[in-house]
Amino acid sequence: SWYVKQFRTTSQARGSLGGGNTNSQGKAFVMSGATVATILMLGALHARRLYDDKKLEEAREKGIEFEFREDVKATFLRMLPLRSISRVWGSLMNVDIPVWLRPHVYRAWARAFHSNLEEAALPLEEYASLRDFFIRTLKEGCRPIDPNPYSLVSPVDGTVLRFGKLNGAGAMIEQVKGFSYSVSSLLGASILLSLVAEKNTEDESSNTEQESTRIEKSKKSWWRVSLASPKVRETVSECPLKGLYYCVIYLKPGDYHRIHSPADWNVLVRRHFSGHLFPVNERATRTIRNLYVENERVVLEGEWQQGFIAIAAIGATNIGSIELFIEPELRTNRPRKKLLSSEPPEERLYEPEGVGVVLKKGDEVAAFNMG
Amino acid sequence: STVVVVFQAPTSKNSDATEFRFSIRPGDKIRVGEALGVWHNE
Repeated sequence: SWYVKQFRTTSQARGSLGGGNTNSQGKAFVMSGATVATILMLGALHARRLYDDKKLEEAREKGIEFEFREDVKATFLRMLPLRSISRVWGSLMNVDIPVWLRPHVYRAWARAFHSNLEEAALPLEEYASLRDFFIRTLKEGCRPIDPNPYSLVSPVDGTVLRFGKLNGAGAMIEQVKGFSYSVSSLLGASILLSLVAEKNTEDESSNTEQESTRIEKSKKSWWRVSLASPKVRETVSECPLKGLYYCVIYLKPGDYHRIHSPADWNVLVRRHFSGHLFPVNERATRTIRNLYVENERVVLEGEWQQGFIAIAAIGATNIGSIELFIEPELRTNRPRKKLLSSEPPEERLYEPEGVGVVLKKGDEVAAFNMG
Repeated sequence: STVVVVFQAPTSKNSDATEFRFSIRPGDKIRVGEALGVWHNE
């Protein structure tokens, strides 16, 4: 419609050659036409996004699993300088907004991305830029932490994509049906994780032995077993087997973007992978191969009462940098110095050795920044 | 942005009593502090 209007205006201007006044009116008409067209385009994109989200939810409710299918858009994305685009986006979002305009901008953002403004810790006028608003803290008590001592809590607000049990360090996590990535590629070469794998293998074999012993014992009468082998049974109950589990949570643009501690744990190692910054929305997971393994991410690894634990915070084009509260000097989404796409991660061991940084369940750990 | 949590938790082949169990489903909206899963300490 913008082109049609522009064509009409140009034709009108050419038709009335003698009138300078008509020409300026035409320019004004083109300007207003462009503005209306832009607003309409943004509206259409938003409506399309809502429609796609609804379709995805409906499909998921029906139990439909999406298959991996790389497409032209994914190939095109690989050619774009997404890290530079992300940094430019971050700089734009860091521009101070006039105080009078702030509530309008943030309300519009909240309406578009379904954020709850009542939870914001500060009045809207106090967030100087959209970037500040994006990583806003919440009012006290907005996120009560599950009091059950035998629970692991969610570190973020988001949508659960996948979860399950893994078979050792070399196990694969399914990105979507038809494509998977390995845990060790996601977290990096981890001594802790390899120890877990070894332990799991040992446990598997000892469990098989215990199982055969148990079957043999059950052949005897119950009182003979209880008198003859109390130690064996005690050992089994005191040291239950440990499995390796995972959970993938996606944060939409309107979600609260701070990461909290999922349990009481000791963070021993931090790894920073400087990779690509592909979008990580649901469509991207179905079309971009190795999405989580290729994107820039920060991995925190350590131990909790049940053994190994790690959190991988994966960036995206619009939310490219990750800020660690336990290591404020860490800088992510920096310009690349090397041309190689697969650089080894930068690693830091937290001190004191073997203890690292102690975190309590619910403590703030990190935040995703815009750009 | 996305967060992946990988962790060890109790598991059992013989009895479900102590096994870690997720209390979520794919597609669920979850918030900070809500339980991802629980296990029982016997």
